[in-house]
Amino acid sequence: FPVAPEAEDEGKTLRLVESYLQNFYGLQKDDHPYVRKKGEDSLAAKLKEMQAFFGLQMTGKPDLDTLKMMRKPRCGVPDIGQ
Amino acid sequence: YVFTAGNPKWKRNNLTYRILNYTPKMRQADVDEAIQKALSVWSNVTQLTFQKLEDKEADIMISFAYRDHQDNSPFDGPNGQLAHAFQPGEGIGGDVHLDEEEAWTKDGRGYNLFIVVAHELGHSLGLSHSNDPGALMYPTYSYTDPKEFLLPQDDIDGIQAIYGQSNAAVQPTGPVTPQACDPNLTFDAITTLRGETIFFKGRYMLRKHPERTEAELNFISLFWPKLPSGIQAAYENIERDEVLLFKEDKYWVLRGYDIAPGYPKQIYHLGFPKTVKRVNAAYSDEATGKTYFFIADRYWRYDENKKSMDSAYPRKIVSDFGKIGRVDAVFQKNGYIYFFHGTTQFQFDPRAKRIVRKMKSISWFNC
Repeated sequence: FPVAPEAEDEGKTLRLVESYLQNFYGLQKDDHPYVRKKGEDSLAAKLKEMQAFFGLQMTGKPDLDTLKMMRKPRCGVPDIGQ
Repeated sequence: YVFTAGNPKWKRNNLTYRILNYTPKMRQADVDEAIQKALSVWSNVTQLTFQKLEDKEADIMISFAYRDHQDNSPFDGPNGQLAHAFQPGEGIGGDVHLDEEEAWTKDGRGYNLFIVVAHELGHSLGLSHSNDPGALMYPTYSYTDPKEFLLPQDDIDGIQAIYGQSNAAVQPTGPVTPQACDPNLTFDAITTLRGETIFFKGRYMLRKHPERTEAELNFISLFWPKLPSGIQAAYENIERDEVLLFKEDKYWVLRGYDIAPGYPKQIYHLGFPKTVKRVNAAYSDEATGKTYFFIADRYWRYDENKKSMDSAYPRKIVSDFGKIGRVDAVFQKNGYIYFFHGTTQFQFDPRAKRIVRKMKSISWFNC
């Protein structure tokens, strides 16, 4: 079946979030995307790290303000670590 | 500010740089000038010097690169990642790579090469990203007119912590990012704008929406790249859905969110005498169509319908508004007039013709 637009959007958003956190916050590229991580979801933890850096609400979720920040043009150097 | 992990730094102050290639989107001379100006941003506040090399290996090699350029950090096409740089060290250390697919310019269009290179050189010298939204080393791009650019204090503190101060007799200082709840915060100008309230300070504006508890800090240039920083007075003409912004003897008109064509104009266009060099503050009374301009210890009244100054003005501020001193900023809201003088704010009731309350200037930010 054709992917419903909102599901497609969701997929696009997830890819944006993952590549942003991989590029700038050291999120490990996930070789086994369907294997649940131990402890708190590392994606949510990395999201909180990014939200803390930019002074956003630390929801651990890709809310509007977080996505708005992720879409801003920026420097390619990571914000955390090198 | 943040040092790069491991605190890498150059062991000497006299560094070399080389421009390996050029972008076809700018004149070569403009690229040279942007890069030279970006280097001086850092040499002006330290004892670092940068010598340009034409053909040998330099400490800082600056190049425009495309997508995967063999450094394990491929670029991503237009927008997104604009550039990156490497921390001090041998070989690729210190080098700056600029994404060739970006719209590089020497002004406010696309991405200003000077601003981006100045940021990347911060990395080349050992700085990481700062979380001060006003800092040059903040990760996201924001335009500042190169002619008006001043290295923010956060960046000065960071680079001097690595390489020491400059030789100058008086140490250079830079703009400090306003904090909404800083009790010492004062304002250059304030205006309403379609139900919101905009507080101007230096190159920043604090945007307060009645339904949001937090004020949003932005660069003025984010909304209006053609407006200068240091706006001195501003007022909204609600009926015409316009905001007038003043700096020195000029004013701009915002129609909605856009600068109206044909501005800036000289303030004498409004009827001021040539003895007036600038406006300190202004507000417009929606009910009467009268606009009040405050200059030093006097004020003028302008009729928005007749589009001319009322006669029998200027008058002394103290005669009609009481002891509020020099007016830094003023705006009208819910029938009251709010005068700002330094860190003090006076709420004036135009019906009772008197000050009804005195508050801190930051009372609007729910501190």
